[in-house]
Amino acid sequence: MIDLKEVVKIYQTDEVETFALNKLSLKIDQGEFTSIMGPSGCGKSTLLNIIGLIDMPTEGTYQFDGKIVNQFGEKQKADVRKENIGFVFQNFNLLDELPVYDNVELPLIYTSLSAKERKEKVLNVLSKLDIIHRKKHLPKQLSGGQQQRVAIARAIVNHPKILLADEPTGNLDSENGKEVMKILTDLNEEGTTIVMVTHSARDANYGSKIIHLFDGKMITENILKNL
Amino acid sequence: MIDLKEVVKIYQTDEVETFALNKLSLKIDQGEFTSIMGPSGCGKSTLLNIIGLIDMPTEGTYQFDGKIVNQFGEKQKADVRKENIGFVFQNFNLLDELPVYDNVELPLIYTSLSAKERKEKVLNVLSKLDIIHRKKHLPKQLSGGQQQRVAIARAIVNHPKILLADEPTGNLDSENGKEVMKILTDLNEEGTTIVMVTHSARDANYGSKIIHLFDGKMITENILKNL
Ligand SMILES: Nc1ncnc2c1ncn2[C@@H]1O[C@H](COP(=O)(O)OP(=O)(O)OP(=O)(O)O)[C@@H](O)[C@H]1O
Ligand SMILES: Nc1ncnc2c1ncn2[C@@H]1O[C@H](COP(=O)(O)OP(=O)(O)OP(=O)(O)O)[C@@H](O)[C@H]1O
Ligand SMILES: [Mg+2]
Ligand SMILES: [Mg+2]
Repeated sequence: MIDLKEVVKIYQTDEVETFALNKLSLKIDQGEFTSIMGPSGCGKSTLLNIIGLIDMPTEGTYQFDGKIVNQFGEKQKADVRKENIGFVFQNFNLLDELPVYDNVELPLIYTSLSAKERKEKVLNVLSKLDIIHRKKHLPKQLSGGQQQRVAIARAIVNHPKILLADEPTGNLDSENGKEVMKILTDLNEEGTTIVMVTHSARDANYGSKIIHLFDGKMITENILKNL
Repeated sequence: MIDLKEVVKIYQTDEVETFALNKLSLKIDQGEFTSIMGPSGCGKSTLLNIIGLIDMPTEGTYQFDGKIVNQFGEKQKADVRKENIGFVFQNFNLLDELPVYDNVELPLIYTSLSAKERKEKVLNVLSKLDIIHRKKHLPKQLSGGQQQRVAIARAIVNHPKILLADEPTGNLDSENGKEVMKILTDLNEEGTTIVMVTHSARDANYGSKIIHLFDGKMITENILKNL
């Protein structure tokens, strides 16, 4: 499903050239649950952004479902994202001017679902994340953990084939954290491919494979379970 | 030093009235290290914002250094903040248009320090947080954990009397997290009063007192150490 070969990502500022990813190769099969760990600044979010077609590699090839996506134009990339990928951003990226309900409904707007069907899905996922009582609030009227749960709700409301989650429990207490991990595990058992960045060793162990990054390179890859 | 009596904070939106804090009383002495824990949405950030004079209570009294601050005007509140308080916000609140160096220098601008003295303090704190190689980057050119470390550097560069830290290690790997907790402990041993919100039981144990909030109330207060 996902096949990265010798991917390099270089950020250039006036003073500094950073190899955020440095000849990284990685394969992820349909239905796998892969955890990514590593020190702050080692390239985890950069890797997720490339897998999610939000950012493009500087060198190397990226094949998604057998198609080389490096050559894709903006429109093609947007279509692949909409049809396949749910993303929980590390900084949430909620739209400040829309209430919680509308933020979560966004991924459904491009589909052929009726308003009634959309409403059912939105309310269902908001109650799963224990945040339905905040559906009319604006993001800045929420606590940090509540914003994170809204971001997770938006990412999974449309049952994506692939869920990319960047530290999904970083702002949550252990109870809410466990709830979120249970939701991710259930989705994975239903067939969703999951790639999760985390600093929590406990959460990483929910995955079937853990990879460790350091300075843009993959230093270990542990297979945890026989699926 | 800090004396909150029956403090209530109510947020009102069109549909919902939330008691973010509900008759909460709390005393914090000079030089103490208090940890605050509790589920997402229970009022931790609201409590820090009130202690830091960023937000005002709806009811109840707040005495800071023996003075009742509820009646303070904006200018008086700003002076108390500048002279006494360093704040690590949960969402960092870095200024996007300023490079890292300038963000960290901000609290020093209001002081009588020369540019040379300011430079020494800024570079010193950036190297302590292992982020000096990013001094010319803009906040959006940093990883999540790097932004958090810049936010911590800015909060401590001026050696505040009180440090309010809202989940200071939430976006950090365990190595960087330990470094930050060591810096906070050193500051506390030098006399800085610290109030830290955290979801990590391990980090909470660095404090001399842990309080647990639930639905805006303090449900337990554990004294950990004989100072
Ligand atoms: N501006 C606002 N308007 C309305 N409600 C608000 C506002 N800010 C916060 N709240 C509500 O007040 C409650 C307390 O929020 P607070 O940010 O203090 O929680 P917290 O304990 O810091 O949670 P977290 O661990 O998720 O950061 C939440 O239920 C939140 O929805
Ligand atoms: N727009 C940018 N311009 C320049 N450098 C950047 C940019 N974005 C990221 N970087 C650099 O690329 C490196 C990798 O960043 P990335 O966000 O992938 O780290 P991360 O592993 O997710 O870290 P964290 O755990 O702190 O979130 C970092 O050193 C960062 O400073
Ligand atoms: Mg990151
Ligand atoms: Mg908070």
